[in-house]
Amino acid sequence: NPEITEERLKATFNTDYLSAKLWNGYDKLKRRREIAQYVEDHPELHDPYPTDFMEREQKLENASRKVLLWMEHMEKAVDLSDQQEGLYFGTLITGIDGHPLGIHLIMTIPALMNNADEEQLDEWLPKAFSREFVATYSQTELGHGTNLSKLETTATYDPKTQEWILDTPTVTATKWWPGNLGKSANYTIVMAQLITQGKNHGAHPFFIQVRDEKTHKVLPGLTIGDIGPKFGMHATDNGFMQLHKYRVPRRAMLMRNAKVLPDGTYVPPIHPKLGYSSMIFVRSAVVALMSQFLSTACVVGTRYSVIRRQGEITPGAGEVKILDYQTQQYRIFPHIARAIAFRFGGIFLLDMYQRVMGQIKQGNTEALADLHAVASGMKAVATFQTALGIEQCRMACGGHGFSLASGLPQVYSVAVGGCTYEGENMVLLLQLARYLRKRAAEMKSGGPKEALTPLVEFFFKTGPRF
Amino acid sequence: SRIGTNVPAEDFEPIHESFEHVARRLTLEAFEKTENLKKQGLTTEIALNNSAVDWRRASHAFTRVALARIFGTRVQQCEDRGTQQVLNDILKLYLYYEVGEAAAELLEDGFADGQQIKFAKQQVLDTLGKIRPNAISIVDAFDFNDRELNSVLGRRDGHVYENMLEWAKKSPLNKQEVMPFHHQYLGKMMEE
Repeated sequence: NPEITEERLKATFNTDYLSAKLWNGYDKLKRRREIAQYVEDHPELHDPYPTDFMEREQKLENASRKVLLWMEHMEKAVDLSDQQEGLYFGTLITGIDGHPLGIHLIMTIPALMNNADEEQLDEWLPKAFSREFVATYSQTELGHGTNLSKLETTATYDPKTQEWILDTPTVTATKWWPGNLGKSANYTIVMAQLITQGKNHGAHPFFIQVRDEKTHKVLPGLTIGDIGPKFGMHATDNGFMQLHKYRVPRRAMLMRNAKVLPDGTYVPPIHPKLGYSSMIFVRSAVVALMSQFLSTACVVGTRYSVIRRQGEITPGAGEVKILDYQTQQYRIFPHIARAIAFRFGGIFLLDMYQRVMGQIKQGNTEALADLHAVASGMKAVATFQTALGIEQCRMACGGHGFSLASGLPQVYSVAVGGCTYEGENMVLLLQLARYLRKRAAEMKSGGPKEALTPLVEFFFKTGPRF
Repeated sequence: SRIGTNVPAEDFEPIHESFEHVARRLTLEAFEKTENLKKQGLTTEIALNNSAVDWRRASHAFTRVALARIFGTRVQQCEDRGTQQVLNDILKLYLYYEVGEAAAELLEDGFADGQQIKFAKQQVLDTLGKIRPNAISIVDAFDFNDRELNSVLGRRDGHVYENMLEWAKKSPLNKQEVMPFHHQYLGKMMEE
């Protein structure tokens, strides 16, 4: 289209330089393009027709079909040692609506890596990587979400049989929302109140089997189902689960951090927030993910705005590209800027996460509170502003933005979910506030007691300006 | 605030300082509010609940500081001059736009005045014009292929309208010219 070619010829910079900056270097950029080309060259990886015209069951079946092909083609298409390559390859095949392995790959495996001890890792991690089971992460309940301390599901230790008795004692304790638990997963991590020797030690992770490995039937003692239609992510079967005094072995408790000995003695973790590490990881990853969603909307909004001509700025001079209107620029460009800010913010958080987890393995937990605070705040702001930005881009496309052909409603419906999953935004801002309150108290009492990250040093600057 | 004083508009340090000021002030104000409520006899929990809206503002302001600093640092690390220039334009837009978003908080304690906010808003408009010629190339640089983008409107080749029509033709409703049950009801209605 000459309209868009004309625009590309105006550029004052090399787009590949900027792409490389955004995608962590030329090598990564080159690999992105090679992987994308691989998908283009293999029609079996494509949808038979646009998934927007499919019913939900068809979407689920189509996603399952494609996940299998994704795994079959993986070795030929990607470097298996690079998780990002595998996930990108999968995104190209499965699209934005989710798929049966979504939580297994993004959340369960990192959660196992951070919460299982060496022996447990030896047992479960190879199977998780080779997809001998499909697992998910069951935390949220019908009556409780982010507030882990009030989860109602219990895991009571029975030293006589050396088993845990997992129970959802009320309707509101029913696990609700775990991605892929409804129909796809046969294992799950369950967050439950750990009770041993008559004392409740708070929410801890357990790794349990929920369906038969061969028949896929739900195991006795459990009730499992899909929670029904949602705003978005239509190819993800979000599940509910009730545990009816369901017995699992002692070693089903993930024991990297806290432990329970055969006699029921509780051994606490070195830091109380260590059990939340997978949640912190997801919050960190969400910021980068939001950048992708917002960038996507900005690409659509900007490109369409140079194709669409409507109205005249100078009477008689002819209809102009709508991107020439200052209001259109004001509507879209600040969100391009925010998308890039979230990209860099997301990279910063993921780097910080890796650094802090490395320190924790050495027994140093000092920076965990900083990471938790910054990740909570950034996740809340990025998801909220991303949703706002996508909506602006949608409206910038006029009526066509309302059509699923624009791709914008689908991106919005997935992105806006981020405002409530992995910590509802207001709760997260208040978690950051708790951290700020400590900094304020330190400031009032003459200064910090521990070394600060550069992000909070400004609190303690002195001089005429401060 | 030093925004819009005798500092060049491309020197972003006054903006960072201003965001830091807002974050610090809102944090300390929320802290004082909580402490005062406690002195009035409220428990810590109730005092925190009664100052939670103030704490929310402080948290948002702190996150603004973090995102702005991280963005600024990454742009400084850019080695290619042309890319750094375009990233700098985007950073400028980001920062001055955020000044506009934080205007009430900057004005609230007189840290900035109305003229400074006007200056920031004008910088936003000027930067929009500067970004305009590069806009398509900037979004191209996100490097999403059409499969990933999943958008007829956002196609890389720009052939939007003809493909909108092709997409619409795939609608299952177009499989039949007359949908039997649909027309059974409406047809009856029109007969009556």
